Amino acid sequence: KRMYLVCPMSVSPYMDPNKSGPQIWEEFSTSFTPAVKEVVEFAKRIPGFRDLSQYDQVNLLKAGTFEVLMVRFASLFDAKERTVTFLSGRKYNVDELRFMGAGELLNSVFEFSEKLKALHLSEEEMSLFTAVVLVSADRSGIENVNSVEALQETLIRALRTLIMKNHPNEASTFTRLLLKLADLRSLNNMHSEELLAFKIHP
Amino acid sequence: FADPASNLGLEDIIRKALMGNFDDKPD
Repeated sequence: KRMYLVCPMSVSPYMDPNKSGPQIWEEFSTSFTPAVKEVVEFAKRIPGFRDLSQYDQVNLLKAGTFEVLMVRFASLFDAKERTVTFLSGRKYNVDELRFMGAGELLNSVFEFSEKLKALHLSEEEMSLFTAVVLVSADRSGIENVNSVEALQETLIRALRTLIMKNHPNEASTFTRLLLKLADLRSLNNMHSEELLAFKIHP
Repeated sequence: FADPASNLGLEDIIRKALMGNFDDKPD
């Protein structure tokens, strides 16, 4: 049995060895469900999102929820203190988490969080960026690519206008922000592989 | 690889959270 679940969306990384795989899975699911619901509520408030087909709304959320959570919870990863804060509010040291089996994904998440924080985005900018993360026409299984693409372009234009207005002397901010989209894809893929391994070997 | 979102039960959570919206809006 796996003894650790190194994900801050869990209450604790320590798993009860007396619990079965499905029990651990159910507890984990219960702990991250409120955060997923918040992502759905956020999506509903994106102008135009509800006009997409139900099928595309679900697929965008399925594909993008991890990335949205990564942006929203970047502050849980403190690279200076070398800690990760879990749902219980308890901080765990990186070395401790490495001992529990955390590897390359944790390094990459720290790197991403630091770069995102370095952009010093306002709440409004972060919100619009999160909408751009979610509404991506190149997610797999999108049935009406044109509609998603049109909404994505509107959101990117709005983000660009806002960033240019708020950071007139930092011309690279918008570009650096768009590059974060690729970083998030990469993190999402790494995370999916970990999830799969966890499901196979809980 | 297999669909991790479905494995996690994520799709079910998402559908339920969206449901209120879908009830009053034709697809």
